Amino acid sequence: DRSQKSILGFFQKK
Amino acid sequence: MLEARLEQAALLKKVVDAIKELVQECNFDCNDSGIGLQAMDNSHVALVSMFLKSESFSPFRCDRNIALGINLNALQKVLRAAQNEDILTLKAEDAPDVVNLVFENATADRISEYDLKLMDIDQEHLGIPDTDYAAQISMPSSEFQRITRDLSAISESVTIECNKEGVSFACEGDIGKGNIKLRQYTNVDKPAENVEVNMTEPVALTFALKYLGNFCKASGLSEQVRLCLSNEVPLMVEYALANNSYIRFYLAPKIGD
Repeated sequence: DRSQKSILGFFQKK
Repeated sequence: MLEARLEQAALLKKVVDAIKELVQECNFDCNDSGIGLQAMDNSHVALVSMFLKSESFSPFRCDRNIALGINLNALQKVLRAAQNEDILTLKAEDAPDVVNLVFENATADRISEYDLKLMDIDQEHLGIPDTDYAAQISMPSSEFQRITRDLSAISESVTIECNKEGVSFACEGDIGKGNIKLRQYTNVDKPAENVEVNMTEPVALTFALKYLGNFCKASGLSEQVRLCLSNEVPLMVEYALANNSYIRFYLAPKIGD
């Protein structure tokens, strides 16, 4: 199955 | 201080309706270019980024940066008191405890005034990188809403694939599977019905339909929606508003087998 990624894995905290 | 007057309360009412399932509390960041908002959902899977440019208000005044920490459920309660066609004015001091909302009807014989208590919200901002998306699809927002709703009845996930044939939305669940294909379509008389597909390379990504269904609550804000995809990056779903204002949703994909 595919697993749901977190948006934090793509966009960095400023 | 902040003073921002909207010709139609409907805009703010619809914005709050569009995001309140995803986000319960957030800062409205006000500065001289307008009012912005960026927030993740609790599970950190989706992000909403909204910006209402100062040109969307008349007049608009904001002398210094002000963060209005707002509980959207509370804001919605106050906004229910506004008619869609009312003129809505937001006012706040420089270090406010409350935001003041005034609703005036078109004939100016009713003026309603509310103060909404603000809260301190310690919110992280994420840097959203500029992306040259491999595929951009514009379509009627009602069509995207229908596809999302129909496929949600079959499965929890949808695979959006864009190739030279067009774009497809496919899903598979316990009861069977479904597939909707869209091709480019141009209606000169009714551009709101256009489907436009721009692709530089084929893309196929899988997303949770639950979040797409939430994004579709913004359908009433814009007749068209734009989907932007690149392999292995979040999907961007954009509802463009007048005056270059926008509401954008980002959704992390489901990856791996």
